[in-house]
Amino acid sequence: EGDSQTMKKAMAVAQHHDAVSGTEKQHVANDYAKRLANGWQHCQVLVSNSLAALSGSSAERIYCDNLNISVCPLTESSKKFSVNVYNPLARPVTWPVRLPVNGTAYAVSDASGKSVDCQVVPVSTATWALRRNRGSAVRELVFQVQAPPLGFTHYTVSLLQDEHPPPRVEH
Amino acid sequence: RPPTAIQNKFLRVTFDPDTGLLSSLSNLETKQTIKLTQNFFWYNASDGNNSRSNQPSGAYIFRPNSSTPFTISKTAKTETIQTSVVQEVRQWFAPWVSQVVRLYADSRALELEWTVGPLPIDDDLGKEVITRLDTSIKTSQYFYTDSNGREVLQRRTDYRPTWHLKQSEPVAGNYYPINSRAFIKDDEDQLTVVTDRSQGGGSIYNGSLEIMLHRRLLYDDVRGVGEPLNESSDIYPDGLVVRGRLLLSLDRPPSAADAHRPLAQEVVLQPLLTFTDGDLH
Repeated sequence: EGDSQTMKKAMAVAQHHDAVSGTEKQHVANDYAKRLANGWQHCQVLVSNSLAALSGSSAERIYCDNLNISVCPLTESSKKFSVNVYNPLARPVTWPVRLPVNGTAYAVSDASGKSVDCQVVPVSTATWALRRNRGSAVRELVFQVQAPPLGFTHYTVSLLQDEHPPPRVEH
Repeated sequence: RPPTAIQNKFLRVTFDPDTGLLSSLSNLETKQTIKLTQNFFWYNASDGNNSRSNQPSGAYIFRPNSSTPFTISKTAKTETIQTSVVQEVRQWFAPWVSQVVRLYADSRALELEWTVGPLPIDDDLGKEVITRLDTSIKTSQYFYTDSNGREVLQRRTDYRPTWHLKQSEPVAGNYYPINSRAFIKDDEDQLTVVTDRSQGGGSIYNGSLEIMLHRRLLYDDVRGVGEPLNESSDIYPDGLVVRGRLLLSLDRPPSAADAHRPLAQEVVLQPLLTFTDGDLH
């Protein structure tokens, strides 16, 4: 059972104490981070439940919290996966998506099955250094998604060409 | 050598082939161009051992010991990727500073994705790393920041609107909070920078806009924390690494808000991605 109350409380503590300004001792900063991470875990369940109810699909949803450093065990190892995009804005948005992958060519299609232009680019050396052995993606799959106002859509990604077999990664 | 330029339908960005740094930004729709140089610098943090004041730079107090920051590198090693979806120029300034200048095919904003850290402190100098955008815009000592994500306020060098200011801190005294955006403008051009997090920023020179990216300090600022701002973690035992994004938009001043308001909305309320393995039923 998910909830947003845990995150709400963690945010309240963080904001009351100016938690993001660095004006607390390190062990206190660690505690704020732990509370916020725990809050987000509870929110993930809540979001999954909501999207399952709205979409009618109870398939397990995976969250990738480290996409900014090109880490996502699912996209790095899967030959076929779907990307669900929820747009919290009250207007349609077009948004670039970058997913860590190991294949060299992929096909991306939108919810209606229409093909979407996508490209595979190498992961930068700065990102390699930054992620410190977390994740193994050597490339990123880049494409634009379009999401409806206050709603969601999905894109299907299929591996077309695999230069090297993807390494085994436990989700 | 870096490419001379990357461009899409809306923007054209040029690079200096000798330095690898940005050299200009053009809005192809409004047919406006500005000179734009961007680089990374660090201020040496005051250790409090100063004849004028014993206040060290710390978590609460930004106080460089000199108004002139050190240049991290005058040139950048570059690598270019050009595809139909995205064009990137990857710039490497130092082992602890790199950046990707990114232009998506359908975007009206230029993305600067910066990565800074771990800041070296083996020279026993606290460091406050900034990026500075130097432009041809005639700012006449004015720049603008949002104070609370809603109202954008005019800031003027060495001036406060409600009292007579005797400026004692030429850099820190002209720094202001940026919660989602800052801009500089003249009659013709407005360069708006949308940030992905709250940061500090200032316009110390006419035509320039600088933004604080990362800090690593060796002394407590004696404001109650009792620890210097010097964070590390299990993954980054030699100091934190920070990665963030700046989105640049160049427009005519009367219509600039039409671009930066939706842009900032999209940064603050980003789409949420979830994934499902295999076929979606």
